[in-house]
Amino acid sequence: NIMPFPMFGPPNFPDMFQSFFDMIHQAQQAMDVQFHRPSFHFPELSAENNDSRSVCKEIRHNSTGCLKMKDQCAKCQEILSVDCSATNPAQNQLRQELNSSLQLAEKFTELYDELLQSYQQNMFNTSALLKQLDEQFSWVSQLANLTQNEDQYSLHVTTVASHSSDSSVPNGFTKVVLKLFDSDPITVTVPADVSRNNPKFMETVAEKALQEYRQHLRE
Amino acid sequence: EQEVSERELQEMSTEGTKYVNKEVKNSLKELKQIKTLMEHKNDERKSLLGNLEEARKKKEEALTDTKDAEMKLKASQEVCNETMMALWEECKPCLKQTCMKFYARVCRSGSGLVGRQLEEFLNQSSPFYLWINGDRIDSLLENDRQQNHVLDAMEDRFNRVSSIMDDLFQDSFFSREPLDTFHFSPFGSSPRRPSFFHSKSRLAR
Repeated sequence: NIMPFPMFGPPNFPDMFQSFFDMIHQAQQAMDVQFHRPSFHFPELSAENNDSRSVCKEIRHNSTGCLKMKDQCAKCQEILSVDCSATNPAQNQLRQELNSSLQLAEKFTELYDELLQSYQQNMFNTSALLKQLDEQFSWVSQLANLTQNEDQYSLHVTTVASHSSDSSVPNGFTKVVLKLFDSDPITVTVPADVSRNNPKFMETVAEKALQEYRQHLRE
Repeated sequence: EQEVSERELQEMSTEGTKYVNKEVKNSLKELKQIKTLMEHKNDERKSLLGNLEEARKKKEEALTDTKDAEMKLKASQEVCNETMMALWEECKPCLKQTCMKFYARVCRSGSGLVGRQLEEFLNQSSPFYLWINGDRIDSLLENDRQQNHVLDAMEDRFNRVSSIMDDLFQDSFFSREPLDTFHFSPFGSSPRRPSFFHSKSRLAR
């Protein structure tokens, strides 16, 4: 009898697992609220990868989006190529410094954006692991919540019937009513090809009962 | 009338119990595997945070240099002013026309209001802003603000999750190694491993 897991020593099943279910769900909520809202998107960096939506938004917001179209106007282009070094040599030097630091800032902003996307992907992956944790383990935790007392059986057969003792049971089938820990009674019907003398009989019953229980939890 | 004897029911319960216990054990193994995967994800996250911090520093440095150069340029922006103003008077109508054409074609909503707003914006703007790429600088500053907000939001979420997972993996049997069958050490004395998501300092705190 592996309960209660002698390798982990004496604490009983409920104490170990009861809180898991809530904790896993709390963690899922904490993780997922942020990412599944539509507003969670990344800032677009420069005109070329700005999609139209964000340019429209910028134009509506404060018209600066229009300045991104200066490349399409010759006279605006000429402003960009005005050379003031004749009257003020320092101006051009300064402007070159500004442009190189501006390009550097844009480069690191782009890198930062990529890292943020990787970070978000990491969060999504962690969120997926939490979901897996929930699917793999919540049923154990829920069963622990059902356990009122330390019974030596985690599966307790209460009734076995066949067509001869219960006409509602189809011919050749076996109906087994059982409890998992202190769950509500679960009824399992085993087809004729797995008779009660078959060594696999109780494994089939237990497998069906667990499937039924986990299905019920998911619903 | 009972189809099987009490003894048979007990035998069946024992058989069924073995199967359920095996399934519970399998779930525990799965749980441990997921825990390991989450630890790897968390290590990955920490290294990403380090890279983000490095990129942030370089970005902030370049932004500071940009703003310094902009300030110095603004200090003597009257230079070339006439040339620029003359060009600006011809640049504005083209800019307005190009922008409104784009807006009507792509954005489809309310171009009247946007047109008046743009007119006002262009009349208040100076060609100097264009000359120093003021629009690109403002875009970067806006991006910078948004990126900080995005990371803060993600970090906040993750910290909540990690404290819950710490509890889940710390205070239950995960913090104990499976005991070998000969020696039984009471759970309380098992050495507490560093907490799940944070370095030891978290335990100190």
